[in-house]
Amino acid sequence: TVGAVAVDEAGHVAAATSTGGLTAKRWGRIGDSPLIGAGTYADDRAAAISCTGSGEHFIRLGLAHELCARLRLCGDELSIVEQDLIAELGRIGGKGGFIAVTPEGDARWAFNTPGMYRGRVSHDLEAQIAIFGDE
Amino acid sequence: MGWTLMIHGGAGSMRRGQLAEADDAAGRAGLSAALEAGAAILRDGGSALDAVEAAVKVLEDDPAFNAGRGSVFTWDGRIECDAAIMDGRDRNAGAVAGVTATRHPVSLAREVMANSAHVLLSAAGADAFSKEHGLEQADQAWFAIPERRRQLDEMKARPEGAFDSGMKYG
Repeated sequence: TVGAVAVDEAGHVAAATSTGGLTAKRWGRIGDSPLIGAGTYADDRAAAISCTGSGEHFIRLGLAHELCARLRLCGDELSIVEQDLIAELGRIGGKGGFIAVTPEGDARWAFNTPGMYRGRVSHDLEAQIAIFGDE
Repeated sequence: MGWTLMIHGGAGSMRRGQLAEADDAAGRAGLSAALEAGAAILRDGGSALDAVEAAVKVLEDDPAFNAGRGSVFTWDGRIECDAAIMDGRDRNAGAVAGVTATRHPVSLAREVMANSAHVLLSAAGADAFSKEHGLEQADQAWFAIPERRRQLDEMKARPEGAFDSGMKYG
C-alpha cells in the first residue's frame, strides 16, 4: 500500500491511498484503502490521513475518520490522537500505521510495525526518507 | 502559511540488516521521487489534491511498493487494485476497488470523484468506467512482477496458511 497526504499554501488538505492488497487474497477481499473513513480521509476542519497495514482492523475502527473526528470534536493535538489510535489498533490485534497532516501543517506518522516506508518534505523542511522504525 | 507533503510506501516487518541492500536503495529512491513529484506542485502554489495524486502515481509505477505495478497477486493469480482520494475542502471523495486494467488506480479514483455521482466503484463496472472515461489502460502483464509471483507460490505452497493468517505479503 502507498499513500500521500498534503496541505497546500491555501491551507487545504488532501489524502490519497493506493494498494494491491494482500498476496493470495480470495473471495473478493477488499481492505481499508478504498474505504473512505477507514484507510483514507481528508477534512479541512481536521486533517488528511492515509493508512497502511492489516486493513480489516482499520475498517473496524473507522480509523481515518476517527482521527479527524477526535481533532475536530475534542480539539485534541495530533500528537495525542495518533498515539491513542495506534494503541487502539494494537489492542484489537491490528498492525500497521498512518501518515497525517493538519491544515496548520502539523505532520506526523505513527506505526506499530518494525518499519514503514515513509517520507516528508515542507516549504521549510528538507526531504526526509525513512524505512526502519529507529530512523 | 506553508505547505507540507507526507508519503508512505507501506508498513511491515522491515528490519535493519534484514532488508536487502538493493531493496533498501530501491525503496528510498522511489520515496524520493514521489516526494519530489508532489513537492514540485506545492512549491508552485498548486493544490494538495494535485500533489497527493502526483506522489501516489509515482509510487504506483514503482515495483518496489505494493500498488499498481508492484501489486500482489490474488489466489487465482490475478492483479486487483484499490485506491481512494479525498479533498479536504468539501470532503468530496472518489474510490475504486478490485480494478484490473487501469495503470494509475488513484487517477481513476479521482475521475470517479470528479465525473460521477458516486464515491466508490468496484470490479468490472469500475474497469468499464475507466475505459469510457479514457484513463490509461494496462494489461495484467504490466503489473505482474516475478517477486510477487514467487510470494504467491510460497503462500500457496503452505496449505495451512489461510490467505490472511500470515498477512505476510501485502
